[in-house]
Amino acid sequence: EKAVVAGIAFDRNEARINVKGVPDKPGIAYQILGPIADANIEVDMIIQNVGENGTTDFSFTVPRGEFQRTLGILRDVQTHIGAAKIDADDKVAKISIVGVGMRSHCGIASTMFRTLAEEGINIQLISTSEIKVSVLVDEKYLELGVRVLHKAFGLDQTVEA
Amino acid sequence: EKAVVAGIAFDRNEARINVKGVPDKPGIAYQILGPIADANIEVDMIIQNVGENGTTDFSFTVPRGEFQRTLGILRDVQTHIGAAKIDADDKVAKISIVGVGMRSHCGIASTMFRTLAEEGINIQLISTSEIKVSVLVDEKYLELGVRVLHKAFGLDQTVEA
Ligand SMILES: C[C@@H](O)[C@H](N)C(=O)O
Ligand SMILES: C[C@@H](O)[C@H](N)C(=O)O
Repeated sequence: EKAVVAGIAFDRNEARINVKGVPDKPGIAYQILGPIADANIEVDMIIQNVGENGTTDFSFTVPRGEFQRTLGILRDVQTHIGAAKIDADDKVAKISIVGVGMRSHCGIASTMFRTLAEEGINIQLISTSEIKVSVLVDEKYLELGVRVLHKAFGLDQTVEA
Repeated sequence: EKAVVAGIAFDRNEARINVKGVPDKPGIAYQILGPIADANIEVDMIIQNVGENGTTDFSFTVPRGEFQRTLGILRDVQTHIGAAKIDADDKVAKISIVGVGMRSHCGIASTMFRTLAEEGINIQLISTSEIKVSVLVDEKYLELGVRVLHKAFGLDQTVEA
């Protein structure tokens, strides 16, 4: 199956929130996201990696306009679930490689990572699906990142998410 | 935009590898995934959360049949990049809620998390895209998880990924 990269999508309207050191037990993901859903805040990426020693970190992104409201809701949640701290950043941007047949081509993801590395762009967060590899980077690297990824994948135009 | 859940997909052919304590600097994601791509190993999920104190964890999933070969490749990588350790598990399964308009409905994700929590099913890893919320759980919970998610979303049949 030949992987085809259809385009590079980006979204500068992202703010990242990381709830660190949460108990890694059933119900915690719901106790974090439930109040955000109840407040009708649109969530884009949700990322959680495997825990260690009974805790893990739970991250998600919201539109920049919802950043402060989200932090306000999480203050109560943090106490309630006993999270170690909340780390947040509204100066991030998402860059995604969009294609078909991604699943069988981790070569596309590794090309993306190499291309960003060559420009000294640090990858803060990664999430993939069958048709997309998405990374969060410092917003100051958005234009540079999109430009060099274009070149690396031989594409002509971008798509703003 | 009304979110519609189209179905529940699952994949029991997953093995999870977590490269823990990697330096959080440009180039590391490529140094981990490059050798896996060069070996033509199919990678499904790639997850990395925000780092702390200069390190982070980098996780990905491969087909179970590639588990040992992947671990073999990573032994050299671990030394080369100075990762703290490699934590792996081939007894996991992926469950995904597939729908449209997911992005604006974190209510779907929170319903999924609540439903799994009510059965005492721990969520090991989470990754989302615009059309999917995917979680990794212990393989022993696959059938139970799929069944209760069906009921929670009022669906009739499943789709094996
Ligand atoms: C951390 C959180 O995902 C927890 N493992 C849960 O199942 O809710
Ligand atoms: C950990 C890894 O993603 C690193 N931040 C990189 O950019 O490669």
